Amino acid sequence: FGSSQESPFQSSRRSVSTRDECQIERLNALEPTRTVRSEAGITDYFDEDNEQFRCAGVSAIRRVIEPRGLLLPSMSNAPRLVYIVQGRGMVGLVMPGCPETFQSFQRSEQYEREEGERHRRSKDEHQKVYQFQEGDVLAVPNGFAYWCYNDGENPVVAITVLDTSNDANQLDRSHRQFLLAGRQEEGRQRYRREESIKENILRGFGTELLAAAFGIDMELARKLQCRDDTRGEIVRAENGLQVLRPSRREEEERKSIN
Amino acid sequence: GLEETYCSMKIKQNIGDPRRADVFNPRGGRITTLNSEKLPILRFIQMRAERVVLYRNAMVSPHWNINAHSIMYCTGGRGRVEVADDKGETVFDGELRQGQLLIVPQNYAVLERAGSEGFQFVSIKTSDRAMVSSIVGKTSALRGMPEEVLMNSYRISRDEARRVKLTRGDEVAIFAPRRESRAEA
Repeated sequence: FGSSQESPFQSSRRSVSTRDECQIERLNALEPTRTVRSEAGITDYFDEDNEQFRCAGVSAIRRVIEPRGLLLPSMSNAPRLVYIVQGRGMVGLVMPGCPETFQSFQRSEQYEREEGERHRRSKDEHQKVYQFQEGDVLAVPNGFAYWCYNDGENPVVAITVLDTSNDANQLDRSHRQFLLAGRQEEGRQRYRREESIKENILRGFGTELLAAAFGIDMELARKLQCRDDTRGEIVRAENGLQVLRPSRREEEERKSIN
Repeated sequence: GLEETYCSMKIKQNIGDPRRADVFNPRGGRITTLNSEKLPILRFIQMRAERVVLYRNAMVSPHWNINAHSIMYCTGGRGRVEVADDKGETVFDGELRQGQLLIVPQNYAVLERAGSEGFQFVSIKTSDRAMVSSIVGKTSALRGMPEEVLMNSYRISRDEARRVKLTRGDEVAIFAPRRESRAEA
C-alpha cells in the first residue's frame, strides 16, 4: 500500500513529524498498563500515550490465547507484525477480493459416496489458513480481517507491534481495532478509571438494514450484532475448530493419483 | 524529460457514461471507478474517484475502506446511509440527499441503500489505490472465513453460518433488492 512511490506532488496529508514528540531525555523499559480478560485469554495493552511510543509512532499489544481459544475476527487501522513468543496455532487473513481457495468440494465428493450425508454437510470453502508456531513472524496489513486460533496444548503468547505512523494509516496515530464479531470491555487503565464497551461494527448498523444487506432474517442479524455477548475478544471454541487445511498425508495420497 | 512525462499527461476521464461501468447489476445499479491505472496522474495526487448509481432500494454491500478516507457527494436521488466506528457505535444514520456531502473515515464501516427514486453519488477517495473490503457477498470478509470461525464468533449454528456466507454469495458490491422490481436508472 505504500502510497509514497516517487511522487513529485506527494501529499502532506499525514503530518508525521515526530520532532516535538521525540524530546526524550530518558528511555525506560515498558510494561503493559492495561489488561483485558476474555473468556479464553488475556490482552495486555502498552500505553500508546507514552512519549516513547509516540516518538516511534507505534503501538504494542501482548496477547495470551489459551488452548482452544479463538481470537475473534477484527481489523485495525495500522499494519502490524506479530511475533509468536510461545505456542502454535492457525491464523486466517482475509484478503479482500481474493477467492476462497480452500475448498472441501473435491474431498467431499470423493467421500460422499462412501460415507453419505455426514461429509456432504461438512462442505465449506474459505480463504487460506496459515499454521504458525513459536518463533514465527506474521505480517498483517491494515484493514485486512484477521482471526487466530490456538490448536495446541499450551497457551499462545504473541507480541504485536502496530505501525500507526505508517503511510497506510490515514487516521490519527492511535491504534483502532475494529471488531467484526463479539464485543469487548475496553478494560481499566492504570491512570484512568473509566471502563467502556467496544461493540463490533455490525452493531453500528440498524438490525433491519443489516438483515436486508445480508439477505437474512432479523433474528440472525441480531445474533451477528452480539448484543449480549460477554466473552470478550478471545472466545473458547468448546468443540475445537475444524477448518480445512492440507496435511502431509493428503499430499502423499495425491501423488499416487493419475 | 518533464515535457515527455508530466506535461502531456492525460488529466481527465469520464465516469458518468454507463458503458464504462466496472460493476453492473441490471437489478441493482453500477459502479465506475477511476484509479491510477486508468488515469496515471492520480498516482501523483494520490486520490481516486468512484461513481455509484443505485436503482430503487438497491444497496451497496456493507464495507470499509482499507487505506483511504471516502468523501461521498450525492448527485441525485436519495439514500439511507449508516456508518459505524471502531467502537461499533453509529456515527451517522441518516439520509443523504442531492447536494449533500458525507465524509467516511478510513476503516469505518458503511452501508448505503437507495430510496424509492434511486441514489447516485460520487465517492472521492484519498488514495489512488484505495481498496475496499466488503463484509458480505462474493469475495467478502465473512465469505472468506471458515464456517466454524463464524459459528464460534457469533454463537450460531452451522446452517446459520452457511446462510450468512452464502445468501449474498453470488453478488458483488451491489445488492439488488429482494422481491423488488427494477426501477429506472
